Amino acid sequence: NHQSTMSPEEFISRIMEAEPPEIYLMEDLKKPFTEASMMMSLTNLADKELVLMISWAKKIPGFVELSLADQIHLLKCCWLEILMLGLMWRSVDHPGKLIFSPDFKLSREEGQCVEGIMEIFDMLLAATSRFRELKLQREEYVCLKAMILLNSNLSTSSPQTTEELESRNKLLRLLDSVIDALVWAISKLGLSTQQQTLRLGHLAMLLSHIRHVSNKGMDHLSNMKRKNVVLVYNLLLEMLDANTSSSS
Amino acid sequence: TSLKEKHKILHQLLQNSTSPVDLA
Repeated sequence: NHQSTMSPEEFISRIMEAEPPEIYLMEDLKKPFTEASMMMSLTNLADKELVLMISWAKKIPGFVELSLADQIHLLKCCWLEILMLGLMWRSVDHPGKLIFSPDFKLSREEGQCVEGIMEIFDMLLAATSRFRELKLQREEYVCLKAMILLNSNLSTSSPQTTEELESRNKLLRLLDSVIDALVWAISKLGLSTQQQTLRLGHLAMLLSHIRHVSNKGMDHLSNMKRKNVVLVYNLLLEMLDANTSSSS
Repeated sequence: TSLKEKHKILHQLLQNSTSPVDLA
């Protein structure tokens, strides 16, 4: 497989090229926000970003060689984590603010108008602060994003068919490649061996925090949809339904 | 088939090569 013979440098170069373009909300934001208007803007942006996320995933070396079922499972499990990590990356140089897009920036206080969202904003801001303290580099960021995608669904059931088994093996090799790439990116920072190991650990530990915020966010969005605060449609609805039905 | 039915848009986007910008 080509990705197993690819150097970590080449792997990072490919995932850097896969990065989605900057996306704009392109709405006239009427402030102050209402609960409905803020949720509508957030979900509109998420829906646009999701379409680009599929295209991004397809450019991760080896992803399209996985079975279609595995591709679908991985994306439906990680989509909100990926959106949140992107949000943290855009916000890393803006303490106290969440940069959802260049034309849609919110302070934590603006979260007050949506019931239950300030808690999520605070968790997002806390993780962003941690990335700021660590001085997260772009190469590390793209590796973490690919790790979230590839590590999102470790199925508990054993592969039943040859195709499933092959796809599972490809996925494990892909995870090896992305870990190698992150280790390589860290090795370029001029740290001691011990500091490199610690940095790898700290970055990996942040992923569990992102999974936790994503679960909170998923519950929040499902509640907002159930209460008819926001109309969820298109790809976002499909991803949300997939998630809630698999967890119920 | 059920997986494809449940994730129609996702399935379509994964399978086709149309520019995602056009679809958005």
